[in-house]
Amino acid sequence: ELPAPFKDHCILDDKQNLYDPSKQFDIKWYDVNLDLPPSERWVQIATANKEHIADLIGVLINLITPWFPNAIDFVDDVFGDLAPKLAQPYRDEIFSIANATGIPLGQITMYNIFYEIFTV
Amino acid sequence: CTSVIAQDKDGHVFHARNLDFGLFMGWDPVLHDWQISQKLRKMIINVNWLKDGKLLYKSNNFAGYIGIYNGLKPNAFSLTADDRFQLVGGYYGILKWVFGLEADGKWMSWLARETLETKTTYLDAKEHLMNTPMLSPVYFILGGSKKDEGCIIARSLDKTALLTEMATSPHGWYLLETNYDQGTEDLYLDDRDTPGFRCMDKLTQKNVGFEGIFNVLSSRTNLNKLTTYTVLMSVETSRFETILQSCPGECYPW
Repeated sequence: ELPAPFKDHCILDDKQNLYDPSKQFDIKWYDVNLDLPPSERWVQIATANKEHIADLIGVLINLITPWFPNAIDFVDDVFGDLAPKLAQPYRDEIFSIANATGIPLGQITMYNIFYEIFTV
Repeated sequence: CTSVIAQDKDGHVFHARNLDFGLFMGWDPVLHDWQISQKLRKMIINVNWLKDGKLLYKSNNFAGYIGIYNGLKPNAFSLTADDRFQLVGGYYGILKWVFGLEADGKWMSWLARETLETKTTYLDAKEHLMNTPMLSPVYFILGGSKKDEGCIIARSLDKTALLTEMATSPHGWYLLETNYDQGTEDLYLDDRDTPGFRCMDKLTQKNVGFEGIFNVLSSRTNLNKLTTYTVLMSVETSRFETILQSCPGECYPW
């Protein structure tokens, strides 16, 4: 016999309202201009957020490294080799993000195709 | 993840989702949170996509990620993408692509972006998302601006495995998708459908709107330690709101 099911909790039962529309302004808005060449579209966003992007990818690689000691080299080499084969305009956009952040191309490529990897 | 499409009694359609990410990717024993989810919360941005000097569509993204998980094209459609885990999954698609066997296959989040950029109606978007070969399975949840425009497209790599329309769904006025095919039982340890359905039923159709749906998506277990944000969308009014989420304290890990 299975144990009791997860105990869910619908906050409507408490007559609570957690929706505060002013909280939407905690998230910053940017423009991505599709009239610009792909290599220029993401420069502002990538530059402004390069530390967060590097931090995230660093945590990912630190998690993999105990199981796979050469994880950084693997990511840089394998995903770096995949990048030139990606379709346009995505290829140029990914190259430009790597340039703007100073993060190796393979790591930015892995980040951008992470959905497909994650569904493993 | 949890995506919801619901329409009120007057046929106004609302679309929302929780994005959950970071499972088994490092646990922070001090903050009792997933490490990756913590990092992602700092990287959420909203984007206005411009073309010919005008707004083409809106999305939210993790900074540095060029594909789309959630987007809204004004007066046309909104879409969200939820993970669909299949044996023939993303690894198979990537391998086929690497060896040139699936040259036309689209990466999931780039197919979503392409749809927002090139399709102008709910029906065009639906056809494109249903029939374009892709490299990984996924659930596309598509909403429109008119009554009954809402569906869940369960995609495998080469076809649509299951299409569920809002009007003919068991609930009639809403659709809720987590990470399981409609009509199948969730994994016991990961049942977010049952609480989600219960909470939506408590909401009732007369209370459908941003406030009501946000409260449903702020309820456990649809809100859990993996949840990074809730996005709320209305195609009819072009409203697009992203609100940070977290589930501190005693909360389910997924």
